[in-house]
Amino acid sequence: VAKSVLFPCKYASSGCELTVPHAEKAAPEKLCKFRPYSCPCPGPFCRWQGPLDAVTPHLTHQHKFIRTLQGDDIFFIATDIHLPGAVNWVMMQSCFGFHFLLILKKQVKYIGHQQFFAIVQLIGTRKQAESFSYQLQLTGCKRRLIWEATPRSVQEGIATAIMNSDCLVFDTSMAQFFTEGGNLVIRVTISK
Amino acid sequence: RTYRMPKEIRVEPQKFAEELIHRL
Repeated sequence: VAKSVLFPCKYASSGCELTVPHAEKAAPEKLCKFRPYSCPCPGPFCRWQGPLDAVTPHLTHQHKFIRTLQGDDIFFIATDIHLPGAVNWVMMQSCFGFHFLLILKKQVKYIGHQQFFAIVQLIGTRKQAESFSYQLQLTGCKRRLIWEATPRSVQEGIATAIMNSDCLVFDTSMAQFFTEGGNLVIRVTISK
Repeated sequence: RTYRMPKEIRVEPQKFAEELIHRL
């Protein structure tokens, strides 16, 4: 009987109208745009979950240190880059009618080896993220480091990208070529 | 066409207790 009946998506109460056979429910539910989103702010403390359109207001109101800058081409100046231990620099960039979350993360991936990871996430679905690309550029004295990719969606998170080094990765010795007065300047360009 | 310098923003570090949590 179950094989012949169509079941509603798990997130039907949030507005999803999809109905599928029981055996095929798992895949679309994973990508369902009505699935609650977790707070994308790095750090282990926030347990907030909610709909996609509530993510940006949540970040703005509950994580007040995250500031927003308008424009598709900006300079992200991470201050006090030499601070030891696990540190995050987070901001939002607003352009093309969307918000992007920019994260620079310093962490120890291997014992005694600190690395920086920089990544851009779209506060939107995976499908929406596919229509954008971003470029991160570090410029120092006669040196330039560029990373170009498609932004991740906040639906996916960044843990896998960091684990697979699928983002801009550089270590502390390389960072020093691009640091001035303790600040690291990253030019972030988003295009459609 | 005039070149407009991109806007800049200073982003302060946020130090979380991740390290402590990993050590526990």
